[in-house]
This record gives sequence, structure tokens and C-alpha cells, in this order.
Amino acid sequence: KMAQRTITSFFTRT
Amino acid sequence: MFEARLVQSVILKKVLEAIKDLLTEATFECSDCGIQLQAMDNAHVSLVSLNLRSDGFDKYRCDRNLSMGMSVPCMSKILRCASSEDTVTLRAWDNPDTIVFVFESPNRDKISEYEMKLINLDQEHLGIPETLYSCVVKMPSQEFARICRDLSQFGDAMTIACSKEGIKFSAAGDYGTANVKLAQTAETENQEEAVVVEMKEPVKLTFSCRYLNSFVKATPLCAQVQLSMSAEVPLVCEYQIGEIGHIRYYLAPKIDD
Repeated sequence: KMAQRTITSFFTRT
Repeated sequence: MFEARLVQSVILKKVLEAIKDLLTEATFECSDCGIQLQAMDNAHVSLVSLNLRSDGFDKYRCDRNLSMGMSVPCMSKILRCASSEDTVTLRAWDNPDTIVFVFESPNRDKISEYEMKLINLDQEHLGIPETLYSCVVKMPSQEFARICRDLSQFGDAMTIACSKEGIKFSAAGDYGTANVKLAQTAETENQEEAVVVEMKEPVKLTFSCRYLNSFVKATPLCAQVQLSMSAEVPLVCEYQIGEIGHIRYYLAPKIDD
């Protein structure tokens, strides 16, 4: 079973 | 004031087609450099980054920086009113409440104006780290679209594996499995048809088919697509937009739970 990561877990808010 | 004119409105029509699946609203940042957009889909799984350089427009004037929040479905409706041969001009005043789209037919006997209300959006800007990708693949955009469409019939997710032999796409589901392998093409062949793999390390990543099928809506913009991948970071799927700029889609991978 695979889980979908979110883009915000890789790119930080500026 | 802000004024941007493109003789080929078809470029902007295609850009809207390329973002409307993913975004319902977005802030268009206009400056001397051109028009930029960065926005995530509602689920924050993907990010769209659009860059249209001012020098790519047939006429461009931006006296002060503007952030214009726009409804993507509304903008898409307006652009569907333009004929592909029409010239488009975007126009707004300083501190605008609205933006005007003017479409002119080639012999200027028909001029249409559409005014759209701007919306206030909470801007959330993400810093995208500079990344040296383990694999960068260039391939025909139509081929990529076809593979995404075909493989999404077999499963919700698609695994992309890149090695020095080439690139392999696979999907598995209740019906069975699907595998498509593309080998690198010889250098002498037609550039638009080429498959080129630049690999530092092999990579294998799994992505949601639904998002990939949204990204391939950009296919009419460019004959080639570039896929950049490294282990456990988002995929970058990039289409050049003629001489004017590019659209990049970032997609977070799926990982083992």
C-alpha cells in the first residue's frame, strides 16, 4: 500500500 | 498600466487548457519580467509553475508589479471565445478590480472585449529548492500522454523507472499489469521524436495517474516533454511554450506506507 505525499512536505512556504 | 499582447492567442488558449484541470483559482504575478503563476491543486499534491517572459509577447508594458487573482474556469471560458487566429491583449490599470481581454480578428473587422472580475486570494508561495536530478528524460509529449492514458486503465498509480537502458512505465491493478519501455533513440533521428535519457543514478518512483493525466493536457504546447526525477523528491514535468516561456508541473511521489 502506498501513500500520497503532499508537495508542501518537500517545498517550504516562503 | 499593464498591457500584454500576443498575436497568437492560441498560445494562451493552450495554457489555460493546461492548467484548468488542476487549478480553480490562481494569482498571476505581472512584472517587467513577464507573467508568472505558481499554484498548488486543492489537495496540495501538485504544483503548477508558469512563466511567460515579457520579451515573448508582441507588446508588453507593466508600469508597476501587479498580483491579479483570477478564476481559472472564468478565464478559460473567456479564452474559449477567442478564435485561434485572433490576437489577444490583456489590459489592467494600476490597483485593478478587473482585467480586460481584447480579441481582434486577423483583419481587425471583429473586436471582442471581455472584462473579468479579479478575486482576492491568499497567496501561498513555495520555495522550490535547486535540485540536480538523477535522471532527466526528454521524450515526445504525445508519447508520454499516450502512455499515461493507457497505463491509467490498469491502476491509480504509475511507476516510472529510469536507467541507462531507457525509461520504463508500469502500472498494476485488478485487471493485470502494464509495462511500456522506451529505449533511447539514436542521435541522428528527428529531434521531436527523440527519447533522450541523461542519467547519473537509476531512479524508480511511483506517481498518481490522475495528476499525470492532468499534466498531459499541456501536450499541445510542445512536441517534447522533459521529466526530471530523483529518489524521493517530486517529479518535474516541463513543457516549453514556444519562445515565450514554460510550464512546469511538480508532483509529489507516492511512498510505501
